[in-house]
Amino acid sequence: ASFSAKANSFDVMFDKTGQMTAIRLPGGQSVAVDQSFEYYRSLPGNNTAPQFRASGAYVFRPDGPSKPYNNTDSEAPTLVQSPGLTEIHRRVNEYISQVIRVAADIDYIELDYVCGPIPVLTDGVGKEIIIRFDTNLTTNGVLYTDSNGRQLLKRERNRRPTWDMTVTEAQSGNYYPINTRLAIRDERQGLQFTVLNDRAQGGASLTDGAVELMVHRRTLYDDRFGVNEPLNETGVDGQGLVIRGQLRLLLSSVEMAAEQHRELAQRWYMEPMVTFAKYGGTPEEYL
Amino acid sequence: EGRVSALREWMGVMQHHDAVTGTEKQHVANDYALKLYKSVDKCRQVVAEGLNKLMVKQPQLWEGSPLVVDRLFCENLNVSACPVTESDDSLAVTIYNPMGRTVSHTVRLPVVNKVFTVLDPLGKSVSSTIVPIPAPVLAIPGRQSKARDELVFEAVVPPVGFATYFVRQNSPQSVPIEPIVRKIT
Repeated sequence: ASFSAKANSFDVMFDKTGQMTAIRLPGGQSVAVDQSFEYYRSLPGNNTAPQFRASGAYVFRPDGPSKPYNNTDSEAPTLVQSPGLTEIHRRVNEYISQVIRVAADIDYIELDYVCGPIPVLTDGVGKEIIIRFDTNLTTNGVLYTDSNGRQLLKRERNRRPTWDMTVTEAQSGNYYPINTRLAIRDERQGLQFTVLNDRAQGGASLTDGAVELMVHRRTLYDDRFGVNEPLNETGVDGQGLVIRGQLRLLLSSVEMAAEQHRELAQRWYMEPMVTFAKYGGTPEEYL
Repeated sequence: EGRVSALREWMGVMQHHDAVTGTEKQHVANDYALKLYKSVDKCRQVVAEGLNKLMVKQPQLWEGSPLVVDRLFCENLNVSACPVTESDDSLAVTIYNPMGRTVSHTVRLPVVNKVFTVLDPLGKSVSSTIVPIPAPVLAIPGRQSKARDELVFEAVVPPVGFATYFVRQNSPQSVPIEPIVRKIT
């Protein structure tokens, strides 16, 4: 690591380009974490056969595995350090950027991202953007999601609990709705990596130790399931929608994980409301 | 009742599966957003009056009227824009905590100036910092704001209650705490 930032219960290590590389727990235990943005090309389909529909509002169907972005942006990341707060501002490409925030008095890593407008006109290909975290945790194909809104459900890759499934689409067949969080566990090390999101998204664990969340989509073909429109919102300037969102990352022991992510999710959902008033005179008079 | 029911009813409409999953047509999505905005706006008047009642004294919340709420809430904090916090005025920032326990909340306010004093509800100075807003956020289409930085401080708010923090700009007691900003090469 080139430098580190201190959170309340762990340290976050970064390489010399500002890329997160690992999280180190107080006992000296380290988990490698590589975070990246990638994209899927949306399958255009031909909509003639029922099983060859386009990726659209109802179905996510990529045209093959996700592709990494080539970092062609020469702008160097910015490191912002205040007492107790470290931020790394990073441009991934011309339409994706992120801030990683680590504060000394909180137990999670905050990832703030801005994505869009997704360029589709030059190549005529719809794109579906994901954030992926690759860790060195041994997860044995298991992912935990909160898909029913209450409990974390165990999802096994390429498997369903009540019937024998043959997976014909490696990505779509393993994507799940993620309302508030998803998690992976390394039972041997007793560690859990949990990602909380600020809005319902799709998510998966397509390889061991990795989780991904779909943060933005723009498709050019209707999937013929009824909406009769492609997912192609143009935004206020006609160029395409720009979105800003946040993820919060937790790494803790399996025993402590539920207490931490439930408390954090509830606190996030019921976030305090901030209101303003002008005042004249002194604060004492106002009080 | 009249002001709260609109949001209740529109939230009911939005239990429809198209609204939940985003499979509605675009013009329907636009309409949902408009209806939500209008009904949330009505509820804000109720929230403002509720806060007034919780406070011991009745402050003038904005421009002399206790019921003018249009600029009492900032709708664009998700793009780090807020005409209220970007003004030169001293502000009372009232934070309501709906949780049943005390929470510590990081407040991030888009600002134009760089010198502030933040006081807690007892009038004691609170540690704060100024952090630059990332350039891509500044360029978000439709963002109308002069703010280039955010004022960041921690607020401790009691359970199911509120705390008022005071943000004073360019006051003689203010000592700016600027972050170290450097490019990673």
